[in-house]
Amino acid sequence: CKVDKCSREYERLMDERDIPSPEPSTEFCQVARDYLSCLRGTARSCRGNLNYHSTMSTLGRLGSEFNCPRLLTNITSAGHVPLPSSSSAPPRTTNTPAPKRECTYQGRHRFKHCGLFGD
Amino acid sequence: PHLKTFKNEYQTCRVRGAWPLIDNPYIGVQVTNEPVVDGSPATATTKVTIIIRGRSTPCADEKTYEAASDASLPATFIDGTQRSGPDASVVLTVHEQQRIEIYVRYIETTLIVRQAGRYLAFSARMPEELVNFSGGADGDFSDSSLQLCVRGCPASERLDPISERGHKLPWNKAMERCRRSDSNEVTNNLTDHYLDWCVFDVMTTGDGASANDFAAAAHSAQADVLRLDPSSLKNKTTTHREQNPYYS
Repeated sequence: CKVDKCSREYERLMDERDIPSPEPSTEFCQVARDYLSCLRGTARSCRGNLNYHSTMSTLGRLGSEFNCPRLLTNITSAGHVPLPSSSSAPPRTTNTPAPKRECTYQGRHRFKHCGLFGD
Repeated sequence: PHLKTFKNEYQTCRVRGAWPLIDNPYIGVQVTNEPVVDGSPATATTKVTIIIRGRSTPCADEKTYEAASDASLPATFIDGTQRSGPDASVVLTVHEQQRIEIYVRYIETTLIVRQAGRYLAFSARMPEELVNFSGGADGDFSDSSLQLCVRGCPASERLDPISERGHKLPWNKAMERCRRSDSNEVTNNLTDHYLDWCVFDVMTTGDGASANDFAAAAHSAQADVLRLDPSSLKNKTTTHREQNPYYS
């Protein structure tokens, strides 16, 4: 179980970004997300480790308390805001004004499909 | 039901009861599956619930769509509307009473719910980076391990198509039914997993009305893939029953 390795990396990042303690900021939420990701990577071997479970639960509570999902909403897995690109939005009639840019998807147009049917 | 995941994994699952298909900060999709026949592990989808999570964006209010297999597809979200957000960022459209589509512009996502015979079918196309940005309404701060579209069915919920199906119709009859294209079916030829799945379903249920329903469902599902993810189809057709994984 490598929970201590993840904790050391968390402390290093907090020092590096000059965040003294958990706070409701994008920077902290990013560090917390990385911490969670590291912990999940070691989940199998940490199944019986109480420290692992209490750390996971504390991080989940802080994420919720600080509204981290909202703060991180516009951040992609690559860690940056999606770049503008040409849109493939549905065709509009000529007298319809263009939709607001903020409500048009600006990320990469590479898609995935999922389907469920039948018996 | 038969599942094609975002990673192009093809599975047949039992997943009885309510299961999340997609659960991220932008949308949540949940299906309910019920047994097709008493005593059989096979289930089919009887309810689909879609939540557009407006709180993560100024582009839409939260919207919920619910479809059940024992009624016709609703033409609106549960609040009676078909649109939401500035410049209609979310639009619900109805097609031939048997298909509804929800287009969410700010995440460039298309969701399709179909009524296929007595059951429901679902299809989704969304940007790769949002698929990977999973983790439910709480972002990465909740457990995302159950999203069927992202993780597939848990191993314990997968059906072995050979040992766990019944056998009411021989392979060649089922193949004949699945290759026959009725005028009301939306694609001409079933191929790839959709042909295999059709044969599986028709062999299981026999050549009655439900066989027609399942064949129609396979055609509809393939039609959605042709439109939303055509490169995933390899145009494979099973020409010899010895090559069919369900023949043994």
